[in-house]
Amino acid sequence: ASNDGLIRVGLKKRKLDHVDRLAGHIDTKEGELSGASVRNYRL
Amino acid sequence: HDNVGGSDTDIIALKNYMDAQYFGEIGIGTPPQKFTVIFDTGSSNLWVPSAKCYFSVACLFHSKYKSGHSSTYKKNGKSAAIHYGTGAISGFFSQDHVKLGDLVVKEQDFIEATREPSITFLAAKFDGILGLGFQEISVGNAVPVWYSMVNQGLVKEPVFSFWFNRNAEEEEGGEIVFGGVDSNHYKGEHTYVPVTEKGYWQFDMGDVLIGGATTGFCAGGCSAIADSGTSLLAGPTTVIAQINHAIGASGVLSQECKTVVSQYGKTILDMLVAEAKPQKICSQIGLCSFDGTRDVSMGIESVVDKNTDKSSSGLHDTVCSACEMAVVWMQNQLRQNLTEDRILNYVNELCERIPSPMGESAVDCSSLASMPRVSFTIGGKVFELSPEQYVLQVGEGVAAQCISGFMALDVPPPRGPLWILGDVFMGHYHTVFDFGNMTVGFAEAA
Repeated sequence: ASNDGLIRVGLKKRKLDHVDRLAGHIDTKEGELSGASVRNYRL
Repeated sequence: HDNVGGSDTDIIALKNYMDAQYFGEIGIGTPPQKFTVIFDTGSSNLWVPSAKCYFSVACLFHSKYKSGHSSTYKKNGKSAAIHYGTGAISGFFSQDHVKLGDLVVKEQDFIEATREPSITFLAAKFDGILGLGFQEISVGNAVPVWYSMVNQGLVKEPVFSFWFNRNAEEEEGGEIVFGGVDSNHYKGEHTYVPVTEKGYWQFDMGDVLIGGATTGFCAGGCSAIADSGTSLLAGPTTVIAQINHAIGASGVLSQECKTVVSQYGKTILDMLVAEAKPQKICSQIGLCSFDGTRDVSMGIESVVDKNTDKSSSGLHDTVCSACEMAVVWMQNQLRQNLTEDRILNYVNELCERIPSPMGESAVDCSSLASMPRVSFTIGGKVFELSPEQYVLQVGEGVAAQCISGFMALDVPPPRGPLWILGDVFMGHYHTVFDFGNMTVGFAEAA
Protein backbone atom coordinates (compact mmCIF):
# COMPACT_ATOMS: atom_id res chain seq x y z
CA ALA A 1 0.00 0.00 0.00
CA SER A 2 1.14 3.52 -0.61
CA ASN A 3 0.07 7.08 0.21
CA ASP A 4 -2.33 7.17 -2.73
CA GLY A 5 -4.34 4.26 -1.30
CA LEU A 6 -3.37 1.89 -4.08
CA ILE A 7 -2.15 -1.63 -3.43
CA ARG A 8 0.77 -2.47 -5.65
CA VAL A 9 2.09 -5.94 -6.25
CA GLY A 10 5.32 -6.14 -8.21
CA LEU A 11 5.51 -8.69 -10.97
CA LYS A 12 8.47 -10.80 -11.95
CA LYS A 13 9.06 -11.82 -15.52
CA ARG A 14 10.99 -14.55 -17.18
CA LYS A 15 12.47 -14.81 -20.59
CA LEU A 16 11.08 -17.41 -22.96
CA ASP A 17 13.59 -19.98 -24.03
CA HIS A 18 13.60 -23.00 -26.27
CA VAL A 19 13.63 -25.50 -23.43
CA ASP A 20 10.58 -24.00 -21.75
CA ARG A 21 8.68 -23.89 -25.00
CA LEU A 22 9.47 -27.48 -25.82
CA ALA A 23 8.41 -28.61 -22.37
CA GLY A 24 5.07 -27.03 -23.22
CA HIS A 25 4.90 -28.88 -26.51
CA ILE A 26 5.21 -32.33 -25.01
CA ASP A 27 2.41 -31.63 -22.57
CA THR A 28 -0.93 -33.28 -23.21
CA LYS A 29 -4.27 -33.49 -21.52
CA GLU A 30 -4.24 -35.08 -18.08
CA GLY A 31 -0.46 -35.17 -18.14
CA GLU A 32 -0.27 -38.29 -20.23
CA LEU A 33 2.48 -38.32 -22.78
CA SER A 34 1.84 -39.51 -26.27
CA GLY A 35 4.05 -42.20 -27.73
CA ALA A 36 5.54 -39.68 -30.13
CA SER A 37 6.47 -37.35 -27.30
CA VAL A 38 8.09 -40.14 -25.35
CA ARG A 39 10.01 -41.15 -28.44
CA ASN A 40 11.09 -37.66 -29.36
CA TYR A 41 12.00 -36.46 -25.95
CA ARG A 42 13.28 -39.59 -24.20
CA LEU A 43 10.85 -39.37 -21.32
CA HIS B 1 -17.29 -29.07 -10.82
CA ASP B 2 -15.77 -28.18 -14.13
CA ASN B 3 -15.94 -24.69 -15.46
CA VAL B 4 -19.49 -23.62 -16.10
CA GLY B 5 -21.01 -24.12 -19.54
CA GLY B 6 -19.66 -25.95 -22.54
CA SER B 7 -18.72 -22.86 -24.50
CA ASP B 8 -16.76 -21.39 -21.59
CA THR B 9 -14.81 -24.59 -21.22
CA ASP B 10 -13.73 -24.25 -24.84
CA ILE B 11 -12.15 -20.94 -24.13
CA ILE B 12 -10.47 -21.93 -20.88
CA ALA B 13 -8.96 -24.81 -22.82
CA LEU B 14 -7.05 -22.35 -24.95
CA LYS B 15 -5.09 -20.95 -22.06
CA ASN B 16 -1.40 -21.47 -22.19
CA TYR B 17 0.20 -21.12 -18.81
CA MET B 18 3.46 -22.61 -20.03
CA ASP B 19 4.43 -19.44 -21.79
CA ALA B 20 2.98 -17.06 -19.21
CA GLN B 21 5.76 -14.73 -18.32
CA TYR B 22 4.56 -12.52 -15.52
CA PHE B 23 3.91 -13.56 -11.95
CA GLY B 24 3.90 -12.10 -8.46
CA GLU B 25 4.09 -13.16 -4.85
CA ILE B 26 1.21 -13.64 -2.41
CA GLY B 27 1.02 -15.02 1.12
CA ILE B 28 -1.60 -17.49 2.37
CA GLY B 29 -2.28 -18.17 6.05
CA THR B 30 -1.04 -16.75 9.35
CA PRO B 31 1.91 -16.38 9.35
CA PRO B 32 1.84 -15.97 5.55
CA GLN B 33 3.19 -18.84 3.47
CA LYS B 34 4.66 -17.43 0.27
CA PHE B 35 3.56 -18.48 -3.21
CA THR B 36 4.40 -17.23 -6.67
CA VAL B 37 1.23 -16.97 -8.73
CA ILE B 38 0.11 -15.83 -12.16
CA PHE B 39 -2.40 -13.00 -11.90
CA ASP B 40 -4.80 -14.27 -14.54
CA THR B 41 -7.70 -12.20 -15.81
CA GLY B 42 -8.86 -15.21 -17.86
CA SER B 43 -9.84 -17.42 -14.91
CA SER B 44 -11.43 -16.84 -11.52
CA ASN B 45 -10.07 -19.30 -8.94
CA LEU B 46 -7.09 -19.16 -6.63
CA TRP B 47 -5.17 -22.38 -6.30
CA VAL B 48 -1.78 -23.34 -4.87
CA PRO B 49 -0.12 -26.73 -4.33
CA SER B 50 -1.11 -28.50 -1.12
CA ALA B 51 1.19 -30.15 1.39
CA LYS B 52 -1.17 -33.09 0.87
CA CYS B 53 -0.01 -33.38 -2.74
CA TYR B 54 2.03 -36.60 -2.58
CA PHE B 55 1.90 -38.21 -6.00
CA SER B 56 2.49 -35.36 -8.46
CA VAL B 57 6.09 -34.61 -9.26
CA ALA B 58 5.17 -30.96 -9.92
CA CYS B 59 4.41 -30.57 -6.21
CA LEU B 60 7.97 -31.51 -5.30
CA PHE B 61 9.28 -28.48 -7.13
CA HIS B 62 6.91 -25.84 -5.79
CA SER B 63 5.91 -24.22 -2.52
CA LYS B 64 3.12 -26.10 -0.77
CA TYR B 65 0.40 -24.81 1.54
CA LYS B 66 0.48 -26.38 5.00
CA SER B 67 -2.88 -25.77 6.67
CA GLY B 68 -1.54 -27.06 9.99
CA HIS B 69 0.94 -24.19 10.08
CA SER B 70 -1.76 -21.50 9.78
CA SER B 71 -3.74 -20.19 12.74
CA THR B 72 -6.40 -18.73 10.41
CA TYR B 73 -7.05 -21.87 8.35
CA LYS B 74 -10.66 -23.05 8.07
CA LYS B 75 -11.58 -26.40 6.64
CA ASN B 76 -13.93 -26.68 3.66
CA GLY B 77 -12.96 -29.94 2.00
CA LYS B 78 -15.24 -29.75 -1.07
CA SER B 79 -13.44 -31.30 -4.01
CA ALA B 80 -12.52 -29.26 -7.09
CA ALA B 81 -10.84 -29.74 -10.44
CA ILE B 82 -9.81 -27.31 -13.15
CA HIS B 83 -8.92 -28.38 -16.67
CA TYR B 84 -6.77 -26.02 -18.68
CA GLY B 85 -5.63 -26.45 -22.26
CA THR B 86 -2.10 -27.19 -21.13
CA GLY B 87 -2.80 -29.07 -17.94
CA ALA B 88 -5.19 -29.84 -15.14
CA ILE B 89 -5.23 -29.62 -11.36
CA SER B 90 -7.49 -31.16 -8.77
CA GLY B 91 -7.79 -30.97 -5.02
CA PHE B 92 -10.13 -29.49 -2.44
CA PHE B 93 -11.31 -26.12 -1.22
CA SER B 94 -9.90 -24.54 1.93
CA GLN B 95 -10.27 -21.13 3.51
CA ASP B 96 -7.59 -18.83 4.89
CA HIS B 97 -6.30 -15.26 4.86
CA VAL B 98 -4.53 -14.15 1.66
CA LYS B 99 -1.89 -11.41 1.73
CA LEU B 100 -1.40 -9.26 -1.40
CA GLY B 101 1.18 -6.54 -1.00
CA ASP B 102 0.46 -5.15 2.49
CA LEU B 103 -3.19 -6.05 2.31
CA VAL B 104 -4.85 -9.03 3.99
CA VAL B 105 -7.96 -10.55 2.43
CA LYS B 106 -9.73 -12.51 5.15
CA GLU B 107 -11.46 -15.88 4.90
CA GLN B 108 -10.71 -16.42 1.24
CA ASP B 109 -11.76 -19.68 -0.41
CA PHE B 110 -9.05 -21.28 -2.52
CA ILE B 111 -8.14 -24.67 -3.91
CA GLU B 112 -5.40 -26.76 -2.34
CA ALA B 113 -4.16 -28.73 -5.34
CA THR B 114 -3.36 -32.32 -4.48
CA ARG B 115 -2.81 -33.44 -8.06
CA GLU B 116 -0.92 -31.56 -10.74
CA PRO B 117 -0.26 -34.27 -13.30
CA SER B 118 0.66 -31.90 -16.08
CA ILE B 119 4.18 -31.19 -17.22
CA THR B 120 3.06 -27.59 -17.59
CA PHE B 121 3.02 -27.23 -13.83
CA LEU B 122 6.12 -29.36 -13.33
CA ALA B 123 8.20 -27.03 -15.46
CA ALA B 124 6.39 -23.85 -14.42
CA LYS B 125 8.19 -21.06 -12.65
CA PHE B 126 5.01 -20.28 -10.74
CA ASP B 127 3.36 -22.25 -7.93
CA GLY B 128 -0.28 -21.43 -8.58
CA ILE B 129 -2.78 -19.15 -10.27
CA LEU B 130 -4.81 -16.25 -8.90
CA GLY B 131 -7.82 -15.68 -11.13
CA LEU B 132 -9.09 -12.14 -11.66
CA GLY B 133 -12.06 -13.03 -13.84
CA PHE B 134 -15.70 -12.99 -12.77
CA GLN B 135 -17.40 -15.38 -10.35
CA GLU B 136 -19.56 -16.65 -13.24
CA ILE B 137 -16.65 -18.77 -14.47
CA SER B 138 -15.31 -19.69 -11.03
CA VAL B 139 -15.03 -23.43 -10.44
CA GLY B 140 -17.25 -24.41 -7.50
CA ASN B 141 -18.73 -20.89 -7.70
CA ALA B 142 -15.98 -19.83 -5.27
CA VAL B 143 -15.81 -16.11 -4.52
CA PRO B 144 -12.76 -14.75 -6.38
CA VAL B 145 -10.04 -12.95 -4.41
CA TRP B 146 -10.83 -9.69 -6.18
CA TYR B 147 -14.51 -9.86 -5.10
CA SER B 148 -13.39 -10.40 -1.49
CA MET B 149 -11.11 -7.36 -1.69
CA VAL B 150 -14.03 -5.23 -2.87
CA ASN B 151 -16.55 -6.75 -0.43
CA GLN B 152 -14.21 -6.28 2.52
CA GLY B 153 -13.66 -2.63 1.59
CA LEU B 154 -9.94 -3.12 1.12
CA VAL B 155 -9.66 -1.07 -2.06
CA LYS B 156 -10.50 2.58 -2.66
CA GLU B 157 -12.09 1.93 -6.06
CA PRO B 158 -13.32 -1.37 -7.55
CA VAL B 159 -10.62 -1.16 -10.20
CA PHE B 160 -7.37 -2.98 -10.85
CA SER B 161 -4.80 -2.35 -13.54
CA PHE B 162 -1.87 -4.09 -15.17
CA TRP B 163 1.43 -2.75 -16.34
CA PHE B 164 3.87 -5.19 -17.95
CA ASN B 165 7.41 -4.05 -18.47
CA ARG B 166 8.33 -5.26 -21.96
CA ASN B 167 11.78 -3.71 -21.78
CA ALA B 168 13.95 -6.81 -22.00
CA GLU B 169 16.92 -4.99 -20.47
CA GLU B 170 15.09 -4.27 -17.21
CA GLU B 171 14.67 -6.66 -14.30
CA GLU B 172 11.32 -5.27 -13.15
CA GLY B 173 8.55 -7.39 -14.59
CA GLY B 174 5.68 -5.00 -14.08
CA GLU B 175 3.00 -4.18 -11.56
CA ILE B 176 -0.58 -4.98 -10.78
CA VAL B 177 -2.34 -2.19 -8.92
CA PHE B 178 -5.46 -2.92 -6.89
CA GLY B 179 -7.79 -0.01 -6.21
CA GLY B 180 -6.91 2.18 -9.18
CA VAL B 181 -4.26 3.03 -11.73
CA ASP B 182 -0.67 4.21 -11.43
CA SER B 183 -0.27 7.27 -13.64
CA ASN B 184 3.47 6.56 -13.98
CA HIS B 185 2.74 3.55 -16.11
CA TYR B 186 0.74 4.93 -19.01
CA LYS B 187 0.66 7.85 -21.43
CA GLY B 188 -2.41 9.85 -22.48
CA GLU B 189 -5.96 8.79 -21.75
CA HIS B 190 -7.45 5.32 -21.55
CA THR B 191 -10.04 4.24 -24.09
CA TYR B 192 -12.78 2.40 -22.22
CA VAL B 193 -15.14 -0.19 -23.69
CA PRO B 194 -18.01 -1.97 -21.92
CA VAL B 195 -17.75 -5.58 -20.80
CA THR B 196 -20.17 -7.44 -23.06
CA GLU B 197 -20.08 -10.93 -21.58
CA LYS B 198 -19.62 -11.21 -17.82
CA GLY B 199 -17.36 -14.10 -16.94
CA TYR B 200 -14.35 -13.07 -18.92
CA TRP B 201 -13.23 -9.49 -19.39
CA GLN B 202 -14.81 -9.57 -22.82
CA PHE B 203 -15.63 -6.61 -25.03
CA ASP B 204 -16.48 -5.76 -28.64
CA MET B 205 -13.63 -5.14 -31.03
CA GLY B 206 -13.63 -3.78 -34.58
CA ASP B 207 -11.44 -4.21 -37.62
CA VAL B 208 -7.87 -5.50 -37.54
CA LEU B 209 -5.50 -3.68 -39.87
CA ILE B 210 -2.25 -4.83 -41.44
CA GLY B 211 -0.06 -1.91 -42.43
CA GLY B 212 -3.15 0.30 -42.23
CA ALA B 213 -5.20 -1.86 -44.62
CA THR B 214 -8.33 -3.65 -43.48
CA THR B 215 -8.38 -7.41 -43.08
CA GLY B 216 -12.15 -7.29 -43.39
CA PHE B 217 -13.13 -10.14 -41.13
CA CYS B 218 -13.74 -8.11 -37.97
CA ALA B 219 -14.98 -4.98 -39.71
CA GLY B 220 -18.50 -6.04 -38.77
CA GLY B 221 -17.39 -6.73 -35.20
CA CYS B 222 -15.55 -9.40 -33.25
CA SER B 223 -15.27 -10.07 -29.54
CA ALA B 224 -12.05 -9.88 -27.54
CA ILE B 225 -10.88 -10.93 -24.10
CA ALA B 226 -8.13 -9.15 -22.19
CA ASP B 227 -6.22 -12.11 -20.76
CA SER B 228 -3.10 -11.64 -18.65
CA GLY B 229 -2.67 -15.42 -18.34
CA THR B 230 -1.96 -15.94 -22.03
CA SER B 231 1.30 -14.91 -23.64
CA LEU B 232 0.36 -14.45 -27.27
CA LEU B 233 -2.38 -12.83 -29.31
CA ALA B 234 -4.90 -15.29 -30.68
CA GLY B 235 -7.52 -14.59 -33.31
CA PRO B 236 -9.53 -16.00 -36.24
CA THR B 237 -7.55 -18.04 -38.78
CA THR B 238 -8.89 -15.84 -41.58
CA VAL B 239 -7.05 -12.85 -40.15
CA ILE B 240 -4.00 -14.70 -38.79
CA ALA B 241 -3.37 -16.21 -42.23
CA GLN B 242 -3.25 -12.68 -43.69
CA ILE B 243 -0.91 -11.54 -40.92
CA ASN B 244 1.31 -14.62 -41.40
CA HIS B 245 1.46 -13.90 -45.11
CA ALA B 246 2.40 -10.27 -44.47
CA ILE B 247 5.16 -11.11 -41.98
CA GLY B 248 6.43 -14.24 -43.71
CA ALA B 249 5.52 -16.53 -40.82
CA SER B 250 5.64 -20.29 -41.05
CA GLY B 251 5.25 -23.06 -38.49
CA VAL B 252 8.26 -23.39 -36.18
CA LEU B 253 8.81 -27.04 -37.06
CA SER B 254 8.09 -26.37 -40.74
CA GLN B 255 10.87 -23.86 -40.90
CA GLU B 256 13.40 -26.09 -39.20
CA CYS B 257 12.34 -29.04 -41.32
CA LYS B 258 12.98 -27.00 -44.47
CA THR B 259 16.40 -25.98 -43.15
CA VAL B 260 17.28 -29.62 -42.52
CA VAL B 261 16.13 -30.61 -46.02
CA SER B 262 18.00 -27.80 -47.75
CA GLN B 263 21.23 -28.26 -45.82
CA TYR B 264 21.29 -32.00 -45.17
CA GLY B 265 18.70 -33.46 -47.56
CA LYS B 266 21.20 -34.64 -50.15
CA THR B 267 23.54 -36.02 -47.49
CA ILE B 268 20.69 -37.96 -45.87
CA LEU B 269 19.64 -39.34 -49.26
CA ASP B 270 23.21 -40.36 -50.09
CA MET B 271 23.55 -42.09 -46.75
CA LEU B 272 20.26 -43.95 -47.26
CA VAL B 273 21.38 -45.02 -50.74
CA ALA B 274 24.67 -46.18 -49.22
CA GLU B 275 22.55 -48.28 -46.84
CA ALA B 276 23.52 -46.45 -43.68
CA LYS B 277 21.36 -47.39 -40.70
CA PRO B 278 18.43 -44.95 -40.77
CA GLN B 279 18.33 -44.84 -36.95
CA LYS B 280 21.89 -43.49 -36.89
CA ILE B 281 21.81 -40.98 -39.73
CA CYS B 282 20.74 -37.91 -37.78
CA SER B 283 23.37 -38.46 -35.10
CA GLN B 284 26.02 -39.12 -37.74
CA ILE B 285 25.39 -35.74 -39.31
CA GLY B 286 25.33 -34.11 -35.88
CA LEU B 287 21.67 -33.22 -35.55
CA CYS B 288 20.87 -35.76 -32.84
CA SER B 289 22.80 -37.83 -30.34
CA PHE B 290 22.77 -41.65 -30.41
CA ASP B 291 21.64 -43.61 -27.36
CA GLY B 292 23.02 -46.95 -28.53
CA THR B 293 19.93 -48.03 -30.44
CA ARG B 294 18.60 -44.93 -32.15
CA ASP B 295 18.93 -41.18 -32.65
CA VAL B 296 17.64 -39.06 -29.78
CA SER B 297 17.37 -35.36 -29.19
CA MET B 298 20.25 -33.72 -27.38
CA GLY B 299 18.07 -31.41 -25.33
CA ILE B 300 17.53 -33.31 -22.11
CA GLU B 301 21.12 -33.62 -21.00
CA SER B 302 21.71 -29.98 -21.84
CA VAL B 303 19.00 -28.89 -19.43
CA VAL B 304 20.89 -30.24 -16.44
CA ASP B 305 24.21 -29.02 -17.72
CA LYS B 306 24.24 -25.47 -16.40
CA ASN B 307 27.23 -24.58 -18.54
CA THR B 308 25.35 -25.36 -21.71
CA ASP B 309 23.39 -22.71 -23.49
CA LYS B 310 19.78 -23.70 -22.81
CA SER B 311 18.57 -21.85 -25.85
CA SER B 312 20.62 -23.83 -28.30
CA SER B 313 19.70 -27.15 -26.72
CA GLY B 314 16.05 -26.50 -27.44
CA LEU B 315 16.84 -25.71 -31.02
CA HIS B 316 18.60 -29.07 -31.38
CA ASP B 317 15.46 -30.84 -30.12
CA THR B 318 13.32 -29.57 -32.97
CA VAL B 319 16.09 -29.94 -35.55
CA CYS B 320 16.60 -33.54 -34.43
CA SER B 321 12.86 -34.23 -34.71
CA ALA B 322 12.79 -32.62 -38.15
CA CYS B 323 15.76 -34.74 -39.25
CA GLU B 324 14.14 -37.94 -37.99
CA MET B 325 10.98 -37.15 -39.93
CA ALA B 326 12.95 -36.35 -43.08
CA VAL B 327 14.79 -39.68 -42.86
CA VAL B 328 11.52 -41.62 -42.65
CA TRP B 329 9.98 -39.71 -45.54
CA MET B 330 13.05 -40.13 -47.76
CA GLN B 331 13.29 -43.82 -46.93
CA ASN B 332 9.70 -44.23 -48.12
CA GLN B 333 10.31 -42.31 -51.32
CA LEU B 334 13.50 -44.23 -52.13
CA ARG B 335 11.51 -47.46 -52.04
CA GLN B 336 9.46 -46.06 -54.92
CA ASN B 337 12.59 -45.47 -57.03
CA LEU B 338 11.94 -41.76 -57.45
CA THR B 339 14.64 -39.34 -58.56
CA GLU B 340 16.66 -37.39 -56.01
CA ASP B 341 15.12 -34.05 -57.02
CA ARG B 342 11.59 -35.37 -56.78
CA ILE B 343 12.27 -36.81 -53.35
CA LEU B 344 13.77 -33.57 -52.04
CA ASN B 345 10.89 -31.53 -53.47
CA TYR B 346 8.32 -33.85 -51.99
CA VAL B 347 9.97 -33.82 -48.57
CA ASN B 348 10.17 -30.04 -48.70
CA GLU B 349 6.43 -29.93 -49.42
CA LEU B 350 5.80 -32.23 -46.48
CA CYS B 351 7.76 -29.83 -44.29
CA GLU B 352 5.25 -27.11 -45.11
CA ARG B 353 2.43 -29.29 -43.88
CA ILE B 354 3.84 -30.08 -40.44
CA PRO B 355 1.39 -28.84 -37.86
CA SER B 356 2.93 -26.23 -35.67
CA PRO B 357 3.22 -27.15 -31.99
CA MET B 358 1.04 -24.90 -29.84
CA GLY B 359 0.14 -23.06 -33.03
CA GLU B 360 3.32 -21.01 -32.94
CA SER B 361 4.83 -19.55 -36.09
CA ALA B 362 8.40 -18.55 -36.73
CA VAL B 363 9.51 -15.41 -38.55
CA ASP B 364 12.85 -14.25 -39.87
CA CYS B 365 14.58 -12.22 -37.14
CA SER B 366 16.43 -10.17 -39.74
CA SER B 367 13.22 -9.07 -41.48
CA LEU B 368 11.57 -7.17 -38.63
CA ALA B 369 12.25 -3.82 -40.30
CA SER B 370 10.19 -4.78 -43.35
CA MET B 371 7.22 -6.19 -41.44
CA PRO B 372 4.01 -4.12 -41.24
CA ARG B 373 2.34 -2.74 -38.17
CA VAL B 374 -0.76 -4.62 -37.03
CA SER B 375 -3.58 -2.60 -35.48
CA PHE B 376 -6.68 -3.38 -33.49
CA THR B 377 -9.76 -1.15 -33.41
CA ILE B 378 -11.13 -0.88 -29.88
CA GLY B 379 -13.76 1.67 -28.92
CA GLY B 380 -13.32 3.38 -32.28
CA LYS B 381 -9.61 3.95 -31.62
CA VAL B 382 -6.73 2.20 -33.35
CA PHE B 383 -4.21 0.34 -31.15
CA GLU B 384 -1.06 -0.40 -33.09
CA LEU B 385 1.64 -2.99 -32.54
CA SER B 386 4.98 -2.71 -34.28
CA PRO B 387 6.93 -5.83 -35.39
CA GLU B 388 9.25 -5.39 -32.39
CA GLN B 389 6.18 -5.56 -30.18
CA TYR B 390 4.45 -8.54 -31.76
CA VAL B 391 7.52 -10.68 -32.44
CA LEU B 392 9.10 -12.56 -29.53
CA GLN B 393 12.77 -13.39 -29.69
CA VAL B 394 13.70 -16.71 -28.15
CA GLY B 395 17.35 -17.43 -27.39
CA GLU B 396 20.37 -15.31 -28.17
CA GLY B 397 22.99 -14.94 -30.90
CA VAL B 398 23.16 -17.63 -33.54
CA ALA B 399 20.58 -19.72 -31.69
CA ALA B 400 18.09 -16.84 -31.69
CA GLN B 401 14.70 -17.67 -33.10
CA CYS B 402 11.84 -15.27 -33.65
CA ILE B 403 8.30 -16.34 -32.86
CA SER B 404 5.26 -14.53 -34.17
CA GLY B 405 3.08 -13.18 -31.37
CA PHE B 406 -0.03 -14.29 -33.29
CA MET B 407 -1.70 -17.65 -33.25
CA ALA B 408 -4.91 -18.92 -34.80
CA LEU B 409 -8.02 -19.46 -32.74
CA ASP B 410 -11.47 -20.07 -34.18
CA VAL B 411 -14.41 -19.68 -31.84
CA PRO B 412 -17.80 -19.99 -33.57
CA PRO B 413 -20.69 -17.58 -32.97
CA PRO B 414 -22.37 -16.61 -30.72
CA ARG B 415 -19.27 -16.17 -28.52
CA GLY B 416 -16.96 -15.79 -31.48
CA PRO B 417 -15.29 -14.69 -33.62
CA LEU B 418 -13.02 -14.01 -30.71
CA TRP B 419 -9.62 -12.52 -30.07
CA ILE B 420 -7.55 -13.24 -26.96
CA LEU B 421 -5.41 -10.23 -26.21
CA GLY B 422 -2.63 -11.72 -24.10
CA ASP B 423 0.64 -10.36 -22.78
CA VAL B 424 1.86 -9.36 -26.25
CA PHE B 425 -0.95 -6.80 -26.39
CA MET B 426 -1.15 -5.96 -22.70
CA GLY B 427 2.60 -5.43 -22.65
CA HIS B 428 2.24 -2.46 -24.94
CA TYR B 429 -1.08 -1.22 -23.61
CA HIS B 430 -1.60 -0.49 -19.92
CA THR B 431 -4.91 -2.18 -19.12
CA VAL B 432 -7.53 -1.11 -16.59
CA PHE B 433 -10.19 -3.56 -15.39
CA ASP B 434 -13.02 -1.44 -13.99
CA PHE B 435 -15.29 -3.69 -11.97
CA GLY B 436 -17.55 -0.81 -10.88
CA ASN B 437 -18.36 0.47 -14.35
CA MET B 438 -17.92 -2.93 -16.05
CA THR B 439 -15.43 -1.57 -18.55
CA VAL B 440 -11.95 -2.37 -19.79
CA GLY B 441 -9.58 0.49 -20.63
CA PHE B 442 -6.42 0.65 -22.69
CA ALA B 443 -3.74 3.32 -22.91
CA GLU B 444 -0.19 3.26 -24.20
CA ALA B 445 2.09 1.80 -21.51
CA ALA B 446 4.92 3.93 -20.18
